[in-house]
Amino acid sequence: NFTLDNEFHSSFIHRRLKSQERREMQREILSILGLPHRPRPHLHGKHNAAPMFMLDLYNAMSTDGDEDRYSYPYKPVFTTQGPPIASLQDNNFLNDADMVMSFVNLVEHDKEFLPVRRHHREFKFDLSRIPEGEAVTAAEFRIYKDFIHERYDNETFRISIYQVLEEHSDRESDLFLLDSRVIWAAEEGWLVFDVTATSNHWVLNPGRNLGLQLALDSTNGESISPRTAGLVGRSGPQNKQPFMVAFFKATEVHLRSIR
Amino acid sequence: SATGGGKQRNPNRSKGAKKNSSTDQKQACKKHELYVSFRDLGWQDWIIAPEGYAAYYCEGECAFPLNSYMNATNHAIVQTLVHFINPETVPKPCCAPTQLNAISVLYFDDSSNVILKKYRNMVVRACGCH
Repeated sequence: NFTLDNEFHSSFIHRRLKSQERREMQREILSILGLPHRPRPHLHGKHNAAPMFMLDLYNAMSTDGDEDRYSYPYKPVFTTQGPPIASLQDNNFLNDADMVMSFVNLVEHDKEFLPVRRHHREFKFDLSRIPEGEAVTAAEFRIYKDFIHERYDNETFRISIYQVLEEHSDRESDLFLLDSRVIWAAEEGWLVFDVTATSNHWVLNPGRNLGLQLALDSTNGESISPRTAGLVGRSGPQNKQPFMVAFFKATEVHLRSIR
Repeated sequence: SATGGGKQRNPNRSKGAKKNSSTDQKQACKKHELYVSFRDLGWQDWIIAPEGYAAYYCEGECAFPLNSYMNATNHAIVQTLVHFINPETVPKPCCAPTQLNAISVLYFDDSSNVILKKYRNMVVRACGCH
């Protein structure tokens, strides 16, 4: 129940509206929201991790009278899967943001390149629909790592995230390393990577958005399949799907255009 | 002194507002309940939260004497006095929001990306005479 005020929960449309009146009313409200038309989202992605993460952020916000700024104590929201999705750092990002947007992963390929035998996974996010006048203040790529029972007890992996600079049909893509860290093989939970600079680059240069690449290596340098390492992909649970989230701040005042 | 002929000014009452008083007595300028329902617009397939929000509205008289709780500007006080002295020259001040709050809306776009955005000046926090 996300109703802000249950006391007034009754129909506010007290008379039957004509079709034209209803369209005009909806157009007026959509113009306030800054939307050119009524969105028609796909139904299948509604229970993915991204909406749940965003709901965590929404629920963490204070809805008291003083809303000249995002101001709220962070209240972790525990999902049925356990640890909260949104973090304290996300709370700090939210304090400075006017808008937060999560992005659906458009593609996912587990690839293996021979003869080097390098496993990796690719991701793509469409940042071309960012409203004008919004600048990225922070962005994260999030992927869930499940607990794996066998083979890798007490071992560690090095997980690396790359920005794809250029693709080639006959060889590996040109990559730029964004982040790299060591994780326990037995680790479970959300892995969060800072992709702020990359996101800014993609917003300003949409044609250069060739996606991200993720790769894992064992301690002895052997390439590890993301699936084997427990990284959840498209075939995994909906509420653990990888996604990207970006925090924005308005750089200009939004004025309604003349109708 | 004020100049200009007086014009009949009819209050422009908004339709569809849920009022909490059915009397004809003129009430002082104050905040009234108004709930805007996204659900009633049939938008629950793309707006995740909220289902609606309490927007409130301002209505009431701004007549002499303006009490301190009416949040009147100095100009409104002066205008009230002029109207009281000569009603046909200037109208009474308007009862309007003096402070507004923002709301946050969580919604899907066409690509099923999720947006959380703050929209300013959506909720009346206080009414006053202007």
